[in-house]
Amino acid sequence: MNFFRLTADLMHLLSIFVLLLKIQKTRSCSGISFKTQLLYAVVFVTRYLDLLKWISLYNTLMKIFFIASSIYILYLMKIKFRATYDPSQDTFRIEFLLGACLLLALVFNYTFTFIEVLWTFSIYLEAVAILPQLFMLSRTGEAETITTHYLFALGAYRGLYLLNWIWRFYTEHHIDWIVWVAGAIQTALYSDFFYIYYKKVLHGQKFELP
Amino acid sequence: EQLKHEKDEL
Repeated sequence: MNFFRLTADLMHLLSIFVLLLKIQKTRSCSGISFKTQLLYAVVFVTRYLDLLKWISLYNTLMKIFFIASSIYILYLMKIKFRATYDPSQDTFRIEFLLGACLLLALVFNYTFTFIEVLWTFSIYLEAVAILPQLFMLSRTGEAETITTHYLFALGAYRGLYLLNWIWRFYTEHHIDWIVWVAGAIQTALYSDFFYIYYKKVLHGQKFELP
Repeated sequence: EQLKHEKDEL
C-alpha cells in the first residue's frame, strides 16, 4: 500500500458516498445513468469472484462494500426512486461495450481460465463503464453540482491509480500491462469533464457544456 | 520481464 493507492481507494469510496447522498438528499436519481451503474455492478461482481481469497482485511472489506453498494444503487434507481429515472435520456448502447470487452478479454488476457478472463473483462469494462454517464451529460448539457462532484471523485480515483502504478513500478518493479492500458484509457475519458469541472464548478458556477 | 499480477489492487 502506498499513499497514491490509499488516496485513490478513499476517493472511490467518497464517490459512492456522494452518489448515495445525491440520491437520498434530492430523493431522485435524475442525471444519473442507470446503465453506467449497472456496468459498475457487473464490474465488481466479475472482478471479485476471488472474494474468499484472503489478501487482507482491508481488501476483503472494500470488495464487499463495492459489490454491496453497487447493487444497492441499482435497487435505489430501479425500485425506490424509479419514478425519477428517465430512460429516454439514458440511451447509450451498452451491448456493444459488453460485447467488445468480452471479446478483448478472451483474446488479451494473462491466463485463459474462467476466473482470469472474467477478471480481465472487468478491467476492460471498468475503463468504459462511465461512457453512458458522460453521454447522458453531453445530451442534457448540464448537471447538478453534486453529480459533478461524484464524477470528479470517480475520475480522480483512476487518475491517482496511474500515479500508484508509476510508484509501484519504481519501488517494486510491479508490472501489469492490462490494468495500465485500461486505466490510462479510463482516465483519459474524463479529461473533457475535468476541464469543465475545473473551469466552472470550482469557480462556483453551474456545470454547463459550452 | 516479470508478469507479477497478484490481485492485491481493487
